[in-house]
Amino acid sequence: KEVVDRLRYLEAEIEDLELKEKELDQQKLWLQQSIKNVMDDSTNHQYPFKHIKGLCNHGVRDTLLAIQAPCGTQLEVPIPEMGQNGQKKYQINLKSSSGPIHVLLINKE
Amino acid sequence: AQECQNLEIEKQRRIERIKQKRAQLQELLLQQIAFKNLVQRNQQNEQQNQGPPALNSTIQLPFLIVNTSKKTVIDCSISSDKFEYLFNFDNTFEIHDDSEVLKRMGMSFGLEAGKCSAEDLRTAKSLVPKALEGYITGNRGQKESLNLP
Amino acid sequence: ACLTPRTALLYKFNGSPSKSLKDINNMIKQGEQR
Repeated sequence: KEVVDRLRYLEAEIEDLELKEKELDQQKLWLQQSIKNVMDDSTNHQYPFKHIKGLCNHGVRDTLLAIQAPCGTQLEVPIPEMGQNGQKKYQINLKSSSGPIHVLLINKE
Repeated sequence: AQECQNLEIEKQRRIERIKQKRAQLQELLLQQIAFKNLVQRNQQNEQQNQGPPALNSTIQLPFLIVNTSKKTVIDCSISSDKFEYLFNFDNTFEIHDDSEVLKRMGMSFGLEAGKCSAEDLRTAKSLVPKALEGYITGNRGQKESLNLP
Repeated sequence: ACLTPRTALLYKFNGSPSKSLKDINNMIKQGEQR
């Protein structure tokens, strides 16, 4: 009897989990559509550049490259390997299929 | 008993999947809030400045930020149509996406870190679809479920 | 285990989660330590 009760209980739990998962899938679709609507509002989704420079003022004393590319652009980073001169080489490949890629050097004297 | 064991395994798999989907939903919620907040702020800026910002003072979304040491030598090859770039760095770098940059600039009101004033919480709630407001200010169950502190 | 050794990590603009970038940053960091 105990095993049968356990079985019934598990079946009910799995049914609940299935409903929960479906609800999350639906909510994710709503949100993705909502974000797409915001992004499609092309007049206003640019990001004020000065704030990226603001990142520099946040003690980020680095060189910053801003890469602006069409949705779907692929970025590929190979596993770092040793170059001929014994120095490690770090690489970034960018490939777009729907529009040009723009790269901005943000804070280099 | 065998059937019970199979269902236990199935139950764990589903719980794991739901956990991942909640994390994704939280990420999307924060993204939505940050983007909408950005759009509202851009509109306010344009009203104050009576017009759009100077062309070279903004960057279109989506974008990525690569940061590396000032000493790093960067070698860059670009295809003539600008559809392909190859960068070689002689030092390490880090890459962050616009969502990360927007968060660091406080565009998602610090929700991801649980440092959000009541005022900002109200604003954040107004930026998400009605059906999802519960995750921002609703009952504890929903908030906890997205582990939004 | 994947048949061919993985030689690179990929990220798609507006298509991959931020986690993919965290994985890339970790790989670069580990590459440095190695």
